[in-house]
Amino acid sequence: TVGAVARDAHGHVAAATSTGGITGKRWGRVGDSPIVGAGTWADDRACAVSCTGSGEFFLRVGVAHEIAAHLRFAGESVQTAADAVMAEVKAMGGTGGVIVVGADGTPAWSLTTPGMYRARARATGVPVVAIFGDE
Amino acid sequence: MDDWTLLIHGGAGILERGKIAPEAEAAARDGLAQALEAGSAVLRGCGTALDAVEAAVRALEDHPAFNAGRGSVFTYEGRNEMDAAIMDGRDRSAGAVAGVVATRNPISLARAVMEHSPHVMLAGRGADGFSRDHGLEQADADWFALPERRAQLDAMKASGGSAFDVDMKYG
Repeated sequence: TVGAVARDAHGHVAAATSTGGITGKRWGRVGDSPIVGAGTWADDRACAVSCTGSGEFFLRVGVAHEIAAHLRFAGESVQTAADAVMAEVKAMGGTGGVIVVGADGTPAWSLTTPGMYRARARATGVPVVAIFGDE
Repeated sequence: MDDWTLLIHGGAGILERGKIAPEAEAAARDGLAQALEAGSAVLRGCGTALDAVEAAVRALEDHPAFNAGRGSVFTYEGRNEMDAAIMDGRDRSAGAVAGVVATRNPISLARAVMEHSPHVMLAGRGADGFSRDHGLEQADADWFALPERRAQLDAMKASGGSAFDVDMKYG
């Protein structure tokens, strides 16, 4: 699964997610990636989110929309919201990661796995490319 | 205000130092850097977040190191069936496709659904037909069928295992 979230110079956010699914999937199985609110979400009032991981759990938690709700209604920071919702996924038995950009441009990622292919860039500052959890 | 932010991912899983072949790690870092630049170039030029995320994901779909587009894993039947979604925070418009098999960049098909249909999500053969009708670049099964992904399917079947998330198992 791959994804991107962005906040542009005009203050708008967007999210995109694309996947081949899981090896050996049968019966037309679909995970969270194409399900708006689960694997992908963008709302200028809150943030943009793209997810990767055990899709069935991301569907049940409604991860992407849930992170936006934590921002909008609990006033949490982007990182706090991402970590809190990923903790819910983990408590349910799921694993994976999310990338999030707040409407103010604040970046965050959160993962329950040892690693995640990820990268980020901002108008100012040095781009970051990371794989392992401790990077 | 010219401030912008872009984040991308290429999947999460059992990605631990020493467990990924050096050339695979280098290929993944290179793919991530290329995709980051593809999206950053849009934002640097004062483009929209929507264009930036589509550009970044297209680059990741075209790179064989990631499970999407060309690097997609196989279904049990040995096919590549892909899913994608895109969403615009300005008005919460969205487009999504599931189970598509013949569009080179599924994320661009999802965007076409958002911009050229009254729907949010299309699936299966109907989505493939919409793709052809709207002139998206088509790709045949050979384009998507990478040997290393077939080896993962064969390994799963040989072990009698069931479907698994390739990132979780192979990174």
